[in-house]
Formats: sequence, C-alpha cells, structure tokens
Amino acid sequence: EEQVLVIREKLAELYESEQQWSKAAQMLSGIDLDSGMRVIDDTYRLSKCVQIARLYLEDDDAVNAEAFINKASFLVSSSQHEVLNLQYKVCYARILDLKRKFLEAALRYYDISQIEKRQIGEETIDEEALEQALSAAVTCTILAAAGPQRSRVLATLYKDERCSKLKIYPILQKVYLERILRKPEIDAFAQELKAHQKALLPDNFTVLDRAMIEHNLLSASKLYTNISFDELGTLLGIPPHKAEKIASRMIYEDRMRGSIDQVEAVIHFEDDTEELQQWDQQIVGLCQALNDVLDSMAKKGL
Amino acid sequence: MDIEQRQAELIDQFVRQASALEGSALASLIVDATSHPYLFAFSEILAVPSVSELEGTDNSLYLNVLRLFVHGTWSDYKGNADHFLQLVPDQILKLKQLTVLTLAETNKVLPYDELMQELDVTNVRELEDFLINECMYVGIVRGKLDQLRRCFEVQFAAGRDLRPGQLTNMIQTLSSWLATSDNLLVSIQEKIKWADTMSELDKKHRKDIEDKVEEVKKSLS
Amino acid sequence: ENSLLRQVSSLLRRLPTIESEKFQDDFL
Repeated sequence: EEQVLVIREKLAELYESEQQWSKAAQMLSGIDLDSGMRVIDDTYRLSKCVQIARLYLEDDDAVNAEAFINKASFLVSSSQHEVLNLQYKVCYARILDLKRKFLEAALRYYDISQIEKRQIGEETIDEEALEQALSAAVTCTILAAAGPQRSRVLATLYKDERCSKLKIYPILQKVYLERILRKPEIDAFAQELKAHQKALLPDNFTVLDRAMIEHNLLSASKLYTNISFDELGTLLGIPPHKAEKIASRMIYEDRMRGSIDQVEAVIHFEDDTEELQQWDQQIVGLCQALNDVLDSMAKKGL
Repeated sequence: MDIEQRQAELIDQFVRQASALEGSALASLIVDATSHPYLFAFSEILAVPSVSELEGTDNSLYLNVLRLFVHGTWSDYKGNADHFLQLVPDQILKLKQLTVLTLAETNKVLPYDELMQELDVTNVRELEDFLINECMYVGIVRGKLDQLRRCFEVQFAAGRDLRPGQLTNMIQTLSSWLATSDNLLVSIQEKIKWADTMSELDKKHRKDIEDKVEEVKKSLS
Repeated sequence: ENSLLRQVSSLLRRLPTIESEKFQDDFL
C-alpha cells in the first residue's frame, strides 16, 4: 500500500502540473484512507480529502468534491490544523455555491472574509483573497431567492463598510434599497458571474434571470399599487407572460403579497400593512417631521 | 438622510461662492447650481446681494433662470422661453423634478394626464420611469404608482422654496391643524373621562347587584 | 430661514395623513 500511495501521489502531482484536475483527484481518491493495514492519522486523512475536493472543484465538479468534503467534515471538527480548516471552509462554500444553495454559500463566504489573521501556518492570507470572498458573498446573496433571510444578509453586507470598496457595490446598494435594476446594470453584473451562476434552470430561466426578475418584481411592488403585465414586462425587460408566471409563483410562495386579475391582465400589489396601520405610520412620520423642524429651529436658536 | 440635510452644505457652499463673485462668474455659478444633481433649493442663492445686482445687466437672463428654479415650473419655462436662456439637459431634468414638487404641493393624488402634460412626456412608461428614477430614487418624493387609476399617490414630497404669499396660507394651515389637534385632544380627554365615569357607574352597579345577591342569600338561609 | 420654511412646507403636504375610501371604512 505504501508504494501504491507514493505512486498515486506522484502521478497526481504530474496530472496537477498538466492541470488535469479531475484525473489528479481520481488518482488520489484511489488511496485507501480507511485501510487497517497502516496507521494513518486524521490530519493526513483530512489533508487528502480536502486536496481531492479542491482538485474536483477546479473542474467545478461539486458532486465528487462534496463526497470528499463530507468525509472531511467528520475530521475537521477535531483538527487543529488551521490551514486545512480554512481550505475545508473554502471548499464547502464553493460546493454550496456550485449547488446553487446561494444563501448558505454567501454566509460561509462572508465568514471566510472576516478572518482576522493574515498568517496561518505557512499560508499568507492576502487582502485580495478576503476581498474575493466578500465579493463572492455579495454575489451569492444577490442570486439567492428573495425573502426575509436574504434581506437580513443583504443588510449585514450593506452595512459592512468593506463592501463599499467592491466593484459590485452599486448593485448591492440597489438590491438592498429594493430598487429596480435596469438591463445595463444586470448585464454588467452578469460579466462578473461564474458559468454555473448563469446556468439555465428547468423553467428556462437562467439563475441570474430568475434572481433579477424576482428582485425587480419585489422592487416594483414597493412602487406600484397595481400594474398591467404589459407595462411590467417592459419595466422588467421580459415578455409579459414570463412576468405573470414569476409573479404568480412568488405570490403562491408567499414571498410577495398581491393578486392577479387575468381578465384585465393586471397585478394588484398589496401593502403588508393594514390601512389603519398605514395611518399610524403616516402620523408617526408626520410627528417625526415636526420634531425635525423643531430641532432645526432649536439648533438655529429660533 | 433627508433632502434638507443633504443639500444644506451645498447651499452654504454656493452662497459663499456667490458672495465672492460678480458678473459672468456669477452666471456660470448659477448654471452650476441649477444643474447640480442634489440641489433643489435656490432661494438662499437668490438672496445674495451680488446675485440680485445682475438685474438689468448682460447677465440678467441668468437671474431669470435662477428665479425660475426658485419657484417656477417647466410650463413657466416653456411659456416664456425667450425670457430665459436655453437650459442644458441637467437643468431641464431638475426643473421637471421641481415641477413634480410644485404639483405635489396642492394634491396628494397626481393624475398621470396632468403629469404628462406638465412634464412634456408622451407615454406612461416614460412618465413612470421619470417618477421612479429621477424622483422616488433620488428621494425628493415617496409614493405609489397606480396604473389602473392612472395616478401617482404622493406620501412624501420634499419642500420647495416658498412662493411669495405662500407663507400666509401655510400659517393658516398650521393654525387650523393646531385647532383640529386641540379639538381632537379635548374630545379624546372627554372620551377618557366618559369611559372612567362609565366604568365607575359599572363598578357601582356591579357592587349593588352583589350586595343584593348577598341579601337574598341571607334571607334564604 | 428658507430651509426651515421648506421643511414646514414639506411637513404640511403630509396632511391629511391618509385619505382613501378603504381607510374611511376601516376607521369607521
């Protein structure tokens, strides 16, 4: 087994040097990490699992990578090896991203971006890597399905002043402020995405399309009492029937309040707050504005 | 941050600059101020002495433009175009934004037809994009667009510079609001008093009943 | 104080705070 291991590692090294990542991973995955013939310590096992997962991820192969990250997850909790632990976290975030579990991926990327140490073992953590992790967190949050949890993560990211330096910040700001994103902005955002983030979904929308249309629909619901599907289609830059289809699904999934009048081809957005509550809110706003005026007068010594 | 806070610094900056300038230098300052994306108040600049001295000089058209931005609308500009200079696109955009603020002064519900006419807009999509991108997203108004009723319901609109004579009816509005609020507070006090009285009576009535029950029990036993 | 007057003018536009039929029904 010892000799086989050495040969496999050598071959994997060669494959890696030729950037044949999956072949290198397959070569290493042939090593029997659970053999009773030899004493193998957990750190070695963990390092192999993480290394194989990283190789599979170089080819965006989330399925095989996940198999080894799952093995690693039993070992990582007791590992004191910080470099391996960090590599494990990065692999796990990337697998979630590839599997389009965007919100979970975003939380893990964000966690990685908050590492304080700049030196872990012999590895140097440079600012650019942290910025990449932060940017990946923003991208995944934007691509995640609209809803309260996504809103919370958006708020966290928007308030993290490191984000204001990211190239992606203007999009983050508009998404957080629930503003409609126009086609040029969406196209610019699309440039930054990885292939799997632009992949076609079974319902013939790309991941990006669906995220953007849902976001714009929610933004439109903040601006409109009601809107015709023709106008909504123009506003969102999609055919009216597509707008209706996504709107109906969001209403059905209770991620947007409203009703659809198919005869008139109009969607009626409902305000979450009852009329009387709206009245209360308006009165609160009025009193706040009055206070502001009185504060200004006091400041000016009037 | 609300509009007033955001533009306070800008106003100070332009007033300071205007106080130190004269003639054509003032004219270009007026163009800068009336083109600035975050400035929607101009009466402080108009009040600078050197600005009003432009009257009757070669640069008096700039003074007319500034007056137009203090409380004029897009229709005022179109109706007297020779009285003003040719506005640049940023000024046109701002004057249209200011026109929405003026319209929102009188009504909380602005019909699309009136808006389209006042803003020289030919279709609903163009009007709504203007209201969304150049008004609501800039923060000068907040409200809801109602396509079925073809109107824009304004919940909040930033204050525009006051027109001459506007102060009087503002004071009237405040006075009647104060009177209404006082009356409301008085009637709420009366309601509370009435409720207290009723609950006292209710308690007394309940006690009487309980006493009677006790008496009846005693007489039975 | 022009800035104050603009703020008061904006404040007054909030009055009345709400005026929709639905509100009248709910309020009554």
